[in-house]
Amino acid sequence: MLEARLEQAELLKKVVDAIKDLVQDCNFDCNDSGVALQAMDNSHVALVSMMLKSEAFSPFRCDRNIALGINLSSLTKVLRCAQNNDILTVKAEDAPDVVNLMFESSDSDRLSEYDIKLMDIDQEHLGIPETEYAATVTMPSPEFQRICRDLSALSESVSIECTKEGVKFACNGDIGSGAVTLRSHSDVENPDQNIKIDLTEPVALTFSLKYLSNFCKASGLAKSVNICLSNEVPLLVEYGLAANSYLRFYLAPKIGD
Amino acid sequence: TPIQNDLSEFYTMV
Repeated sequence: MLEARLEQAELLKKVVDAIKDLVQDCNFDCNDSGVALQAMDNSHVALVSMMLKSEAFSPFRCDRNIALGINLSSLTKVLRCAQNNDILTVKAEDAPDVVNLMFESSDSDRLSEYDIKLMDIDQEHLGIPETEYAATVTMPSPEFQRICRDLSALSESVSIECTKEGVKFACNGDIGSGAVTLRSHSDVENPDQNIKIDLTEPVALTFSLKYLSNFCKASGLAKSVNICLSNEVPLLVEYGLAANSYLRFYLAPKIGD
Repeated sequence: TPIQNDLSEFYTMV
């Protein structure tokens, strides 16, 4: 059986909020290392990969592999019943029909319990190799969100160009064009504001801003975001979570003009 | 207009 307790329901609420507009029905794959999720959007252009390691829970118990097929809009309805600071316990039997979510208030005696019916989801799973990216940009997540929002007003797509000079987000639209260039920046007082560019070779790729803006819904989960690029491979946008856990988004590049 | 690629062109199904 599965029994996993999170100190704060907020983590799962934010994760589900960040991915529910991209993917609808997902398997939460549970085993003794934690809870993982991989799902592609309907158009097979973007992929969500989440890993919540067992260390993120206390306690965590999962005796055998269990796939919890859950509709994210149903999960959202139930998670709305939890306060951010509630303790969240997820329970399921070995061959479950339902998953049980229990919310306990940390400062009162309220205890809420909900069951969500599970679905059989036959999900395609992609093998994503460990990749050495040509460029990795680490920047404040709100800054990335703002750039995507600002450029979305002008265009549907953005080119991201990394050189030793910095990273340039540029777009071209009907009303005109725009570009934001960031250089490496180190702020000792506010390390959250740091911008780091690791570059082994220059990269230039074009992506849909609609998808990037969607990924930015995860901005509340981490103060900084890693944007990993290599020519002619999908972009990786990674939000690091506590206990070596993560929420990653992959996006296929646009090719041809 | 650039064409958005399918992810399965880059990664194989497992």
